[in-house]
Amino acid sequence: MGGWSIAVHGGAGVDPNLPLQRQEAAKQLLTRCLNLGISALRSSLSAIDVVEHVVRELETDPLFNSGRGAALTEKGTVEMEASIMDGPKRRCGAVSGLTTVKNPISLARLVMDKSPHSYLAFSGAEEFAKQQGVELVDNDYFITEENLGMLKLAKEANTIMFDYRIPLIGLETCGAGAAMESPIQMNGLPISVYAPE
Amino acid sequence: TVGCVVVDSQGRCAAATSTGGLMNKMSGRIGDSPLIGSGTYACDLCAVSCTGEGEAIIRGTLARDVAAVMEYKGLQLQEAVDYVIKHRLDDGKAGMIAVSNKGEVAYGFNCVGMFRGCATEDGFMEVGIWE
Repeated sequence: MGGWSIAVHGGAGVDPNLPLQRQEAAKQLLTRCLNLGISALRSSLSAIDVVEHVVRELETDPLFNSGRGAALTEKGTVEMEASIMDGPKRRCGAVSGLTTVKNPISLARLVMDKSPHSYLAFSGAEEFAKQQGVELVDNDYFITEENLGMLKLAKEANTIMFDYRIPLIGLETCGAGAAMESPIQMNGLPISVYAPE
Repeated sequence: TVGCVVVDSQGRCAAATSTGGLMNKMSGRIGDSPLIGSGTYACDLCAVSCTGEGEAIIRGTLARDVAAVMEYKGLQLQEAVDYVIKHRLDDGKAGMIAVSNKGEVAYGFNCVGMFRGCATEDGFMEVGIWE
């Protein structure tokens, strides 16, 4: 039996021109979350408790696309989703379409532990959140100035984009301009509109 | 999208993934992150969390496939991650992190960069973005 190990991620598909200070901020957040998980593992918390604990931290920090700092819908609102799974008995919980739950991953955990189901979505999930007494906030809490700017760029380029932390200039490299280059389709859209996350 | 995978000192694996989805997405759109077996999976053998083009991850049942090739093809964790990234995504772009019940940690991605960090009990620790 090996010892414990942990891995975290903040999204795949990074703009090659991401400013250095953004890269540094991302590395600091990843390091902070790793250390949070490591001290929990050293205190013998179970794997399922550690993953929930670490993802809560990532949701609370606005840097990555989840919780506060989540990507915006075409209407400029936030709809979040999450899932959690415990290996030993393959128990799992998932939620979608959340607009007021501060930490979606903890509601997914409650779906796993406190409901007879494995997945709740939209109004049903919000109802369950109220019953379970989890922390609720206004949808505005999740919306950041930066993401409002990103949404504006995405609309101007008429693209659906992953959470692409790009500087305010240079969208054409991954927006409509890139669409002409690649004929490959994904679900009926040019592959390049799906700018990697 | 953010994610965390852990194997504790008793060999129990767990995975968690959370996201806001796509910028400018249609309201009501569901991606891979909440779908067990696509964006998130954990069993006795391993735990996996994925990120990237949700539609490609869903079609490839990416997270479950890592466990499946370990189980049925006898691949080790990093081999399984590399195999699935290479053979299950078609033209999609994605990344993933994974741990095994033997205390191994692995990650892989076929796009430009992935924000990730990993650590093991014997002192290894790495935080990276690019290759």
